[in-house]
Amino acid sequence: AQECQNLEVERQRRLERIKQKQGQLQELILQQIAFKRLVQRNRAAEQHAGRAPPPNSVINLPFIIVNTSKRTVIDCSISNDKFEYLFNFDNMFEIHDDIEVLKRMGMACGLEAGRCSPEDLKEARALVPKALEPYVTEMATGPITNVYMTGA
Amino acid sequence: FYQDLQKEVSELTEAEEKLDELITKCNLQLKLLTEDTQNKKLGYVMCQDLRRSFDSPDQLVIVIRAPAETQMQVSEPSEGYQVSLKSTQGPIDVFLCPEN
Amino acid sequence: RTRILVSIGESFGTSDKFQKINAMVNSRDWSLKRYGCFDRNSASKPLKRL
Repeated sequence: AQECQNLEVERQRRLERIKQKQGQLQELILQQIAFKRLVQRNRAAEQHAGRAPPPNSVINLPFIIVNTSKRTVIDCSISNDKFEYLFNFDNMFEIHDDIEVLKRMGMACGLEAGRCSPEDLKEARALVPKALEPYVTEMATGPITNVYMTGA
Repeated sequence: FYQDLQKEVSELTEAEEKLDELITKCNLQLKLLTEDTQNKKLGYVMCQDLRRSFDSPDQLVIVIRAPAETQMQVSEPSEGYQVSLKSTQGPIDVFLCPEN
Repeated sequence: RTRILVSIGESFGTSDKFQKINAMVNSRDWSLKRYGCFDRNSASKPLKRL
């Protein structure tokens, strides 16, 4: 009975770790697809325009954004060498990283929300290595809950 | 019951090892992808992309581009919130995303 | 005082890096002198959800 109990504890622990790692894998797949589609979009736009966009109209990755209401008063102090900044906000704000912005731009084909059209799914599957294709298919309708032991 | 448990735990071990292998590969692929020179040049968003990420026009969007390992600390002083940025590897760029 | 420290400057970190900060900042009752009792309806609207 004791050995069964120990195994049961081990089983629970493994299940939790697998669930956490499935979430980690899902995020990595989203990031890979979103970044590849962003690069594809920009390459096609530059080819179409025949030139790169003006430098002051683009924001290169990596970046983070802070968004807040326009009525927020923000006190900002900056060191001379721009190595240190101090902001004081008097209103609420949100901070997001670049990958979150890419998801909101639709670069992850809606996989982050488990809402991906068949056409987008086809495109997303083509952007990842074979071993990840079954995970992308699963993500099209919800979070990853399986582990595929073979590419199939 | 014990043998069933043993079998299940061994399958779970295999599954976890498979996930570890895939995560390692994905991290490597992403690193190679983002470090590729061409991709570095093409890895950008336009200001209007940011604008479109927020549906309400009354949003102020501050963009922060910082060198690796820059520390951001958000603390709750007596009033409002304080956000401090400290870089050790180069200057930090902070600018407002233009309206149009 | 609550204090959260994150490292920035790299792309594609963990996706929930800023969730704790956003939760902390937006859970606070912003009844500041400046706005009297800050009207939550006029607070910054939630971001567009896909």
